[in-house]
Amino acid sequence: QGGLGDNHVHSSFIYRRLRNHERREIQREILSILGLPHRPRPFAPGKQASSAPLFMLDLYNAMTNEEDSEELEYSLKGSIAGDSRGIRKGYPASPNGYSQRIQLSRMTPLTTQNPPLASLHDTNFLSDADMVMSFVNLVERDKDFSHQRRHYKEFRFDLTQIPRGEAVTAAEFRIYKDRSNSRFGNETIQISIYQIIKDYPNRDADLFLLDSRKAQASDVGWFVFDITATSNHWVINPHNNLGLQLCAETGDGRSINVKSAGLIGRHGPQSKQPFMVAFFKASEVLFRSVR
Amino acid sequence: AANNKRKNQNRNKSSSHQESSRMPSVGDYNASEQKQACKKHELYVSFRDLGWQDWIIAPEGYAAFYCDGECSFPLNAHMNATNHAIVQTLVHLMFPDHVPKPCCAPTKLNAISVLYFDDSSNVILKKYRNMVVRSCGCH
Repeated sequence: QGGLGDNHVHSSFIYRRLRNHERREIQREILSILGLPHRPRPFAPGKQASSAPLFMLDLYNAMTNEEDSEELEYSLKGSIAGDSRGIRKGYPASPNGYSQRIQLSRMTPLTTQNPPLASLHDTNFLSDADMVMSFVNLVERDKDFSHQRRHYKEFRFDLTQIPRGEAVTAAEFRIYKDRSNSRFGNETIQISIYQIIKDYPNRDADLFLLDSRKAQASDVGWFVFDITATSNHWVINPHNNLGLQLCAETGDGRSINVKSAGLIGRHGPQSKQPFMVAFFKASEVLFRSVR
Repeated sequence: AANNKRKNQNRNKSSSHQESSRMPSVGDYNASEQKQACKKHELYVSFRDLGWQDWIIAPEGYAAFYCDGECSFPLNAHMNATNHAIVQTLVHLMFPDHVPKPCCAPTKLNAISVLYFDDSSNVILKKYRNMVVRSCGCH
């Protein structure tokens, strides 16, 4: 059946080193299935500059569990009807183990040291999505202070590499908040994310408010901002992609330094660095040509 | 007794002579080609073995099937898919252990997911839910 997933492997599969011509042929076949012209060469692991791989691995596990629970359903029905495949060891017994696992994660307190977990909001998009992509922040130099003495942080993501025919069904910007600076006590802080409409060399950029969140200074955890509409706009008009600006203000509208508000930027630990993630849906059915 | 013996010898000689001159037919399939018959093999492909573990994050590998050997009645200029399916089915009924069934119907594969880095270190999670393999030939 040619499944791509180590949890489809039965003990009867032979583990042996591939011969050279087999290796080349299988590499060619995998690249054709993934739609890639050549094997990618990502940055060195240390330079990942985001915690996206951890988040995406979490989504991958959730997705694989979903596939298995579909298979499980099949095998449960199958085994009732006398199919020999039976129930897989070590997986949640209930066919909806996936949501069960997510429920568990919802119960974890916000002050968690775990890697970012998929929220229920992601779950719906995940089960519909054919592809999920996380994007590395391209801004190298942090500009913390605007001309009109407003604190902000900039983020930019390259969405031009999205495969043709994929439509954005949901997109999020995720940033981790640690405890704010003690001088804010337990004040309410408003965190806002803007789309940069137009940039100027010697004055503040034109901004469009996308989303904003209220947080207590003592709150710790991931903040998720919905940037679906903006992402779709950028995919259709890449030249309008000037990035995002993140600002933090106190309750009385005073702009404060994003770092002192507790928001982790590119220099924080890898498991807490900000990233963008987008969910995609494709329409065509993929036929593999006969070799 | 001598006559009977000579008669038997004649009969043997004529039958073997007869055999070598007849064209090989469906019934004779299991003669010389048995050791070359196409067989379906199972193989675990490890991405580490492919040297790709630096950009494929998960899974570690996947289960693959491949065929080795000659089809009993391969598709070629003289054998189209329909004839192949008919002949292969007949011979499979006669030698189920040696000749596999024809496999021309589309086969839907299990859903698979792959997590990997692209050239810019973006992470891509791709899910293949409705992959269909259409093949004709032994498997």
